[in-house]
Amino acid sequence: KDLLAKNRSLAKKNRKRFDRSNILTIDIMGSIGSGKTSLIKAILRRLGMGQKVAVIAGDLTTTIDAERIEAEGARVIQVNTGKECHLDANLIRRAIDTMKLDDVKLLFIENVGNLICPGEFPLGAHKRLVVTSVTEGPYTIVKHPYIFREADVIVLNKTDLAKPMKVNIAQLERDAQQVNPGATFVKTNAVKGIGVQRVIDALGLKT
Amino acid sequence: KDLLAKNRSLAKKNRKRFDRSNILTIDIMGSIGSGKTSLIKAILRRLGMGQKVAVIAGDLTTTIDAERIEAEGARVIQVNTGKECHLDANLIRRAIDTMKLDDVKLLFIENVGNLICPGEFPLGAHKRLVVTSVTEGPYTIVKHPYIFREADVIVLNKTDLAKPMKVNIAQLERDAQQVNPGATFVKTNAVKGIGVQRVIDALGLKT
Ligand SMILES: Nc1nc2c(ncn2[C@@H]2O[C@H](COP(=O)(O)OP(=O)(O)OP(=O)(O)O)[C@@H](O)[C@H]2O)c(=O)[nH]1
Ligand SMILES: Nc1nc2c(ncn2[C@@H]2O[C@H](COP(=O)(O)OP(=O)(O)OP(=O)(O)O)[C@@H](O)[C@H]2O)c(=O)[nH]1
Ligand SMILES: [Mg+2]
Ligand SMILES: [Mg+2]
Repeated sequence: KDLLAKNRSLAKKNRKRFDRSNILTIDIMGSIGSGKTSLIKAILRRLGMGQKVAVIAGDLTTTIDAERIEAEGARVIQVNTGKECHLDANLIRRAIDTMKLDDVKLLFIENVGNLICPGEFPLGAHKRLVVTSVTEGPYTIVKHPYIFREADVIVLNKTDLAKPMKVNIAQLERDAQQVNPGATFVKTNAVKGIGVQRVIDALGLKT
Repeated sequence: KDLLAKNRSLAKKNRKRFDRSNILTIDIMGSIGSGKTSLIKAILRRLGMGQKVAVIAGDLTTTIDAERIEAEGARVIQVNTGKECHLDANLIRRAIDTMKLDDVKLLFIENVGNLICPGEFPLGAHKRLVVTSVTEGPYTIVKHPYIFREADVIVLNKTDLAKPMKVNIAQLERDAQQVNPGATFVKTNAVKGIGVQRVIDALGLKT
């Protein structure tokens, strides 16, 4: 559709800006409450890069995630999408226009919690990560192949809850491998920081 | 937008058909993996109405949910939406055109797992229910006010996992009350059948 093409062209422009300013940009997607914010917080804690990292937090409404991420010392801006089920390249362009990005080397974009819409709207990031959690059950990956195929890194979070959920983690890993053999698959407990170094390595972030 | 208006008009037509055939229709919405299918199965088991109940299962792809629901003895049809993040009134119209609905008194529609898009696309149901689960964390309701405002019944599922998730159930109940004071709030464990009778009562289903 025309809207998708227009977004892709704006995404390419965003990417050129990031490249010119030497800012590595990561699009963090995933289901509602899968652990995107917790993962970003855990990554920031490990990187200890303070204000050299910027974060754009996307949600329909509220500033909850921006406030939680700000506590880790990064520059943060909250973007509210209203009723849109995804961030888009235009919102990102407007967000970075308002941010002071000198000395920033790394930009995380936390996309809206949704396993469908964000896959269709690239933002101009260098890497795309999708987080799903064990608590969504065993079928999440096979039911949403399109977004998982966009991922460079697939994170299966909340591994601590596999037992009460009776979910087979090995099967979910096979599903990820089948849907997107090129992606790196990492298991995490974002609250405890387990698996976070492996996510950092998979994203190619220098520590 | 024009698409939304067209959908609302088709939804009204669906509703007229359901009313003429005396079929009570319930739209079951909720986040990915929140427990929609498990809740429908638990309700079917309690109602014991066999083929007098029909279910339309909506997903981007796969027939997984239709197969799981079929095991409970209801008539089931799977609708795949492709890349659409919601069912719409037209898909429902086409689905019921293919189903044999004589003797059917009750129709459940399991919407696509998503807390944004389905709220905007009524299907012609008599009642709308939204399921969210404790494992999505504490902010889900306040972050997605629009869909929760569409609900006649709000279900908070997976209450058994409140402790490992460190989620305050009472606060989520207050959030639901604040966002939509008119909705009935029910706490469930859909796998164990806990709270399911209360959902049946809240929906006004005769047992
Ligand atoms: N048990 C457990 N809980 C987790 C884990 N990761 C995150 N959580 C909890 O899950 C809930 C949701 O985490 P968030 O980080 O807010 O998830 P999110 O993907 O950012 O959510 P949205 O932005 O609202 O879509 C919170 O209560 C977290 O504390 C984990 O690995 N294990
Ligand atoms: N511990 C626990 N697990 C549950 C509960 N309800 C559902 N589950 C599990 O949660 C997972 C997802 O349940 P489903 O019923 O498939 O959820 P859904 O909303 O239909 O999922 P989608 O249709 O894929 O969006 C499955 O592994 C269920 O067994 C509950 O109350 N407690
Ligand atoms: Mg978040
Ligand atoms: Mg389901």
